[in-house]
Amino acid sequence: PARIIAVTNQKGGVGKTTTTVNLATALAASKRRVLVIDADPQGNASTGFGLEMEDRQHDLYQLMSGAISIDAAIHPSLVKGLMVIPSTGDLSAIEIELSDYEDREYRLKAIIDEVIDDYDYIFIDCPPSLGLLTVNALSAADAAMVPLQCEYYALEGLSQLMKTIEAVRNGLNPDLVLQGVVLTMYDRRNRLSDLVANDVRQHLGPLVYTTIIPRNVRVSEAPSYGKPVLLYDLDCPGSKAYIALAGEVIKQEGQA
Amino acid sequence: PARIIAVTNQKGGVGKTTTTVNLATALAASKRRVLVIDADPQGNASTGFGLEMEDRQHDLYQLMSGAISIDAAIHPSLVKGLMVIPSTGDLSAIEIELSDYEDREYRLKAIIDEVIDDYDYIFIDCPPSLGLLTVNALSAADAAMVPLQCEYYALEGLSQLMKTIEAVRNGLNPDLVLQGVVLTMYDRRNRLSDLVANDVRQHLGPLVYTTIIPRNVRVSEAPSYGKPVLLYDLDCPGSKAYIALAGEVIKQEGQA
Ligand SMILES: Nc1ncnc2c1ncn2[C@@H]1O[C@H](COP(=O)(O)OP(=O)(O)OP(=O)(O)O)[C@@H](O)[C@H]1O
Ligand SMILES: Nc1ncnc2c1ncn2[C@@H]1O[C@H](COP(=O)(O)OP(=O)(O)OP(=O)(O)O)[C@@H](O)[C@H]1O
Ligand SMILES: [Mg+2]
Ligand SMILES: [Mg+2]
Repeated sequence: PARIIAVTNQKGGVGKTTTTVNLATALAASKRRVLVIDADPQGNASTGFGLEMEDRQHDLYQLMSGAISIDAAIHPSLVKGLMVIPSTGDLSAIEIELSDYEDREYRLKAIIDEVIDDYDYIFIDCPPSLGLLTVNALSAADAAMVPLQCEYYALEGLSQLMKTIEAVRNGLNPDLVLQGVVLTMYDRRNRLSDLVANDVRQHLGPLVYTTIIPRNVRVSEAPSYGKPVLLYDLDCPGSKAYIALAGEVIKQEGQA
Repeated sequence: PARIIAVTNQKGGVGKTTTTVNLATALAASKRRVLVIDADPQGNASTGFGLEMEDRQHDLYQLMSGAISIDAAIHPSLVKGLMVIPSTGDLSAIEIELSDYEDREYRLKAIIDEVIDDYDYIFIDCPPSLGLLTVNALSAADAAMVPLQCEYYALEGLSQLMKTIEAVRNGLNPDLVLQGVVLTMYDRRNRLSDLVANDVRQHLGPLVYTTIIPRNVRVSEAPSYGKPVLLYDLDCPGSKAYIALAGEVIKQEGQA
């Protein structure tokens, strides 16, 4: 069955979507079968894979509210071997719609279980909050992946996030582990980048990937062309970093 | 009475906290009496003003849940003429606590009304979501201020945000207007910055401030010293930009 990874951090703008889109693409390029679920009403991951609004008629909101089957919600992407369940602003209504449901935290897990054997990886891109969508993602996931921007405010939020992951492990999902922490938007001109990177490695050690994602303008240009950066500019530092990160994730496959 | 401004954008990491902290400081330096309310459970605005955890015993969570009076929640800051109502992770519990309240959207407005004559400006720093805390801020506010990062994903979220502000104006707060859109983290090396800036000015015209906040490493360093950038490095491009922005906000005072 697939390895289900929730990409999460309640701090905004730290590279959750960028990491989901580009790591998933690098894994698909390494012949893994990958599904990306866009669980953020902003729909940025769907945009990152070039899905226009008309391609999102059948989206995660309709799937979670039971209006469509999962087959209708899974869309091909321009990346061979990578499928996407897209999102639109409609998804922000799901929190209220599910509020009376008995098992509202497990709605996403029930959906994913139907296709768990069709993929090697299922990534869930989370919104910047710890609400019902993120709880659904953490309850469905085998592991949480935490992008961490090399900035001071982002460092502050890390301990809150670890507490949340621990709370989910002690309640809704006892098997939840940390897949790893990914340092993002590292800028060697900014002396804070080193401070944050060293600080995180000191606290979390081997849980932090060796690969550091550099701040690279090509990474932020790619979504405006509806492409992952690997398809937009394979030779740029951003692409190389996400390919190296995929290498580290693949190495983790062998470990229990 | 004070002008109440909610600094909001559901897109994460666009400069909401940085704009709140530094614009409020520049206005206090121009002899305005300013109160900053940290309505984000991440507590970044509280950190930006140097409030340690022990200074946050009485926070917005306790105030909104009725445990303390507003006088206990208002703390002095290192900026003369600027007070802060701080936050901690406890605030994320308020959404559930208030869910059965009759007027849960107006909780913050009821609190602010008590001190509205003590200040010239009251800023509310919002979390990156459109949940109860942001709805409370928009329901209490005279106007919304929207920081917009000069990046592609950030542009995408703008129309959703405008719809939300419109929905609040048509329901909970008929007087809500747009104070203005602030372009942030503008980087002349990144050709997207110009694309986004031109695109936004084309759509929103005079609603976009003339002042553009440049990407400036001193701005992101300042919070690690618990200071607004104006106190950390008054001569840097970031400080100059926030001072210019305060000048534009002051010019708006005369307009009805
Ligand atoms: N390595 C990088 N180099 C340059 N820009 C980057 C990099 N990673 C991300 N960005 C840009 O930074 C911004 C924030 O990244 P992204 O949207 O992926 O973060 P996020 O955590 O998903 O945000 P949100 O909290 O809103 O979901 C985007 O405009 C993105 O293009
Ligand atoms: N002009 C700037 N130049 C350089 N860095 C900046 C600038 N403005 C903000 N930053 C940095 O970018 C990051 C995001 O900014 P900030 O935290 O203010 O955004 P936010 O919208 O409040 O985020 P959130 O959505 O998590 O509340 C922070 O680390 C901040 O220090
Ligand atoms: Mg995102
Ligand atoms: Mg903030």
